[in-house]
Order: sequence, then structure tokens, then C-alpha cells
Amino acid sequence: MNIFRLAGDLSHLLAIILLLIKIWKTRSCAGISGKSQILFAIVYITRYLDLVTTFISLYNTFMKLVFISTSVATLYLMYVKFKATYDHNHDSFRIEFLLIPCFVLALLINTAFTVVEILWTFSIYLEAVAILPQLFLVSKTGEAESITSHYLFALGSYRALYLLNWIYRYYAEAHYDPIAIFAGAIQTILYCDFFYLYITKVLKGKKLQLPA
Amino acid sequence: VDADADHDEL
Repeated sequence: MNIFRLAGDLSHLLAIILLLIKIWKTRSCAGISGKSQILFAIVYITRYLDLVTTFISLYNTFMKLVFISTSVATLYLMYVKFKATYDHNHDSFRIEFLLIPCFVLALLINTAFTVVEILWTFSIYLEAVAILPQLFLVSKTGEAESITSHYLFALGSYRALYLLNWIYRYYAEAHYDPIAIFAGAIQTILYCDFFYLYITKVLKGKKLQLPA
Repeated sequence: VDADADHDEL
């Protein structure tokens, strides 16, 4: 554990909490992509299968349980409790276009051809692109509420901080995982346009509105 | 690369 990794994990946790607070307080999931949330739930469930086979640390187990349970809770709020506020029409990204290529890529490029390892690799590839339906939704509606912007910023920062963690670990521990680094770089790049808008607009008190 | 190392990250 190093400061970048801890900051990344906390940023990830903050993102999830911000999203739950937004939905709970406004009693609405308007502007949130249910498709992205489905993908994130698939990511956590397929990645953390090792919860039952491998013990790493209390911290690790605790965070995995938090990520799985909060992603399921988010889906419950969106698809059951506040279903009426869910923006079906704009959330039209076809997730099979992400799920299938990620799965095929995981079958082709992985470190071991076992069920757990392939699902772990699949989850890494899928996480890299899981935000696309959300970014697509924002681009379709042309705007995002400020709390949704904060959520996206925290979620994007998390993998960017992990990149620093991987650089640190490469030098300090000679540890590196090319699959995670490659996917994490793609994931961070996908947020760059949003980061730019967030810094130039939201931080200056303006609403995130895309140019027409 | 530790191919068979546990995935210790989240």
C-alpha cells in the first residue's frame, strides 16, 4: 500500500458514495446511466470472485465487499426504487458492444487460462470502458448536474491515481501487471475530455454544459 | 511479471 493507491481507493469510494447520496437525496437517478452501473456491477462481481478463494488483507476484503454491495444497491435504487426517474430514452448505449469484445479479448490476452483469471482479466478490460454509456448519456443530454460531475471526477481520478501507484510499484517493488496498466491507461484517457470540462467549468461554479 | 501472484489491488 502506498499513498497513490490509498488515495485512488478513497477516490473510488467517494465516487460511489456521491452517486448514492445524489440518488437518495434527490429521489431521482436522472442523468445517471443505468447501463454503466450494470457494467460496474459486472466488473466487481467478476473481479472479486477471489474473495472466497484468496485472503489478502482485511482492508482488501472489506473494500471488495463494499464495492460489490454498493454497486448492487445502486442498481436497486435505479431499477426498482426510483425506476420512474430513470432516463431510459437517453441511456441507449448498447452494452453488448462492450461486453462481447472485452470477453473475447480476455480469452485471447490473459496471464492464465483459468476461469477465475479470465473473469478477472475480463473485469479489468470492462472497467476501462464501463463509463462510456455514462459519457454517451451526458453527450446526448448535453449537460450534467454538478453532483454527477463530482461523481465522474472522483471516478476518473481513481484510475489516474492507480497509474501513479503502478509507476511507484514498478520502481519500489519491481511489481507490474501489464494488463492492469494497459487497461488503466485507456480508462484514464477516456476521462480526459471530461476532466478538461470539469476543471474549466464545474470548478468555476458553472454547470457542466457541452457546447451545442 | 508475477503471473501467478494474487491480485492484491482493487
